[in-house]
Amino acid sequence: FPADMRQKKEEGIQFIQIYLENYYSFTKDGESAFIWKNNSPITKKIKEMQEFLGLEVTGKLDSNTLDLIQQPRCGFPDVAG
Amino acid sequence: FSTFAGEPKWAKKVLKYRILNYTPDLHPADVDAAIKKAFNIWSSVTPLKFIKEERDHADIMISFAARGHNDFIPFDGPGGAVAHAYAPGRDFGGDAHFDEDETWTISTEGTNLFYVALHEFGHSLGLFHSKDPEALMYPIYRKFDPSVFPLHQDDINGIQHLYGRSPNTYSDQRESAEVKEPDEPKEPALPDTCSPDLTFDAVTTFRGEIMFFKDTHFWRKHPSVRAVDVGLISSFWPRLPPGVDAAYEVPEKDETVLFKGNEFWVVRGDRILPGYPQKIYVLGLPKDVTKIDAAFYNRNKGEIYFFIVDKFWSYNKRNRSMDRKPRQIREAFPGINGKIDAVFQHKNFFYFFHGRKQFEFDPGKKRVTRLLKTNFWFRC
Repeated sequence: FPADMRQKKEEGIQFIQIYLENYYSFTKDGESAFIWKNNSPITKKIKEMQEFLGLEVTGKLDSNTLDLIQQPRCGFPDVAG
Repeated sequence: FSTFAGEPKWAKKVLKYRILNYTPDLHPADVDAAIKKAFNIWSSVTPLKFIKEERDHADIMISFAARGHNDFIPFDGPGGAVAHAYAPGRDFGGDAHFDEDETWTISTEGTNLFYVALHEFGHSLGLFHSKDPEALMYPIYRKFDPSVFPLHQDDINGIQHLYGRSPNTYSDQRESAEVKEPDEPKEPALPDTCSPDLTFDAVTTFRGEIMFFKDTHFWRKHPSVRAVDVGLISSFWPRLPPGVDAAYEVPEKDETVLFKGNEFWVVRGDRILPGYPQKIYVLGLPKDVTKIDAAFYNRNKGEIYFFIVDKFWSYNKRNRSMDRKPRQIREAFPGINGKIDAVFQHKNFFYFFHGRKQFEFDPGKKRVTRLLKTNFWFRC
C-alpha cells in the first residue's frame, strides 16, 4: 500500500510540473526546482496558480488543487509567457 | 477580466470567420450553427458583427486538429486542453483551434462546441483568462448549462471595455443589418409607436426617462425630449429572458426592479445586481401568485403596488410590511377597472395602461383626470 501512495504522488508531481510549464511559464532549472520548501520555485508557482484559479493558496499539491487541474481547460496559458 | 498585454483588439467592427475543416463528431450544419451562435452572443453585447467566409482568408480561421498542428501549443489527447485561440492580429492572430481528440457535442454531454467556441472567440477578440470562477473566460471548463446565459457580467465588462456596447438605436441596428448574411433570422419587427393598437408589457421611470417594454425591445424617452430611443432588452441586460411583465424604479436607490413570471431582477443601469433573479414570494406575495401584471413605486407614500388581475397588494417600504390581503383596484383607484398592463408615476399623476387606453389618475383627487392613447408619450 505505501508503494501505491508513492507512485500516485510521483504521478501528481509529474502532472503538476507539466501543468505549470504549459500554463504558468514554469521552467525546470535542475533538481533544485523540486525541493518542496516554502520558497522553492515550484512552491511559488503552485501558489501563483492556486491564487489565479481561486483555490486556497497552500503551495501544496492538495486534493482540491489536483482535482481542479485535472479538469478540461483552455489550452492557452493563464500567465503570459 | 483581463486583456492581452498591449490590449490588442480589432480596429474594425465587421469581422470575417472561416471554418477550415469539420470534426467528424458532428454534422457540419451543427458545427456551422454552434460557431454562428457563439459569434452572435458576442455580437449581442458589442458593436461587432461577424460574417462567414467560405473561401478566402478570414480574420478568424477555425480548425480542428489533434496533437501537434503547426503552432507552438500541441494538443494533448482527450481531456486536458480542449482548444485554444490567439489574440487579435495578422496571420494566425484571432485563429481558434479545437482539439480533435475531444468528443465534440451540441448537448451537455462530452465537450459542448458552442460553449468552448464562445470562450475561444473571447480570446480571438482580445480577452485573456479571467480569475472569476463564474466567468466564461475562466480557464477551466465547467459543465455547460444551456438554461443560463453564458456570458457573466465580468465577461461583458471585459468585451465592452475593448469594443463598447452594442448599438441601441434603431437606426444603428438597421445599418448593421446591411452586413448580415441574408439567411440570418430577422429580429421581431417592432410595432409602430404611433399605431392605435400599441400596447405595452410594462412601463417604468428609469433615471429620469420613461422606459416602455414590448416583447424583446424597449423604448426609452425623456418626458421633455421628442426623440425616442429603441433597443433590445438583451443588449441592456443580456441575462434577462425576453419579455418583461412589470417594472418599477426606486429612484433614491437608483434601482429598477424587473419582473418576469415568478422571478424578479434588480438592476442598476445596465448592471444586474448580484443575487438575482429571486422568487417574487420573498417580497411577501402569496404562493398562488405566479405572475405580476404591473407594479409601481409611489414616491409620495413610499409604497410599492403590485397589480394582479383586478386586485393589488401594496408594500410599505418604511415599515417593511406587505398587505395581508389584496384589495380591489377599482376601490383604491376609482375609474380603473379590471386587469392593467402597466403603470408608472410621472410627477403627481399615475398612468395606468389597459389595452389601447391610458388613464391619467390624480391620487390627490382620487379620480381619473384624462383618458389618453397608449402612444400619448410618443408625440404622434
